[in-house]
Amino acid sequence: GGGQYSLGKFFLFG
Amino acid sequence: MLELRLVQGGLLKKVLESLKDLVNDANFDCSASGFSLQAMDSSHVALVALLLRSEGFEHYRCDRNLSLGMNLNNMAKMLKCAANDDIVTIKADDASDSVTFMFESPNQDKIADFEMKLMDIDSEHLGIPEAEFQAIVRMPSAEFARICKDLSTIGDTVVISVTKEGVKFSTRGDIGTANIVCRQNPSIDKPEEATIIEMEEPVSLTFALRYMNSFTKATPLANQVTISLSADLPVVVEYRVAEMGYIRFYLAPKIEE
Repeated sequence: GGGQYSLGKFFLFG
Repeated sequence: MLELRLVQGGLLKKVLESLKDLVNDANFDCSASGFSLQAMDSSHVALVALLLRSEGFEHYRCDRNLSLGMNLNNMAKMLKCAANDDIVTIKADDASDSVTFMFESPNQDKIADFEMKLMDIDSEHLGIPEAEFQAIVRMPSAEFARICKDLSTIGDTVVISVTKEGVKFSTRGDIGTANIVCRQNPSIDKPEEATIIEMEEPVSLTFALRYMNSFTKATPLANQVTISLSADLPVVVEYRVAEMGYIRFYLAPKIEE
């Protein structure tokens, strides 16, 4: 259960 | 012109085995400082960062920065043809659309070269900020792999909780629940068997076991694994690559229900 965060929430795409 | 000669060619074989199931295609970046890679899995949930410092190679020539786009499955297939104790040399010309892997047996009686086509890969590079972690767990890599494998037979996710009592790995599934606690164990005599917990604050995060199990493919690289945790940040699972660098896996947490 529960959703999944993606990395883009934490890291900046450069 | 790029020419990298690695006496411990078996390390490169192990690195590829640990990457190829997580990432399909990736750019290897070569610069004067080393051979590196940063790539995400296709769902943008996990990221791998590899660094092999130039000093770790017996010979390291990189005239200008080069980015070599490779299919990691194909690269792994070629490196599988090298023996574990072979010396591996990676060669590429600046304008070339291929890379050559040369394998030399330790006594030089067998020399093989495999040429692989390069690919153009649009990669999204992520800026990873330096983070202070609330808890850092260092433990035997084989133990961590065993825990992830065992828990994935029961549930899909693992809750990793660090307190001053130790580190707890928990899961729940249709058939029931499981909790495994590893206590601090300095293991002075056998440092490779130590479990060391550095904790600023208790922390508890939930992660998908499927990715954790994929990261543990790197277990043959290092006796110890380091798991760095902070609330609402991706976990960092790090394996050292001999004295020359590291492979770091980042995994975004699950959203708490």
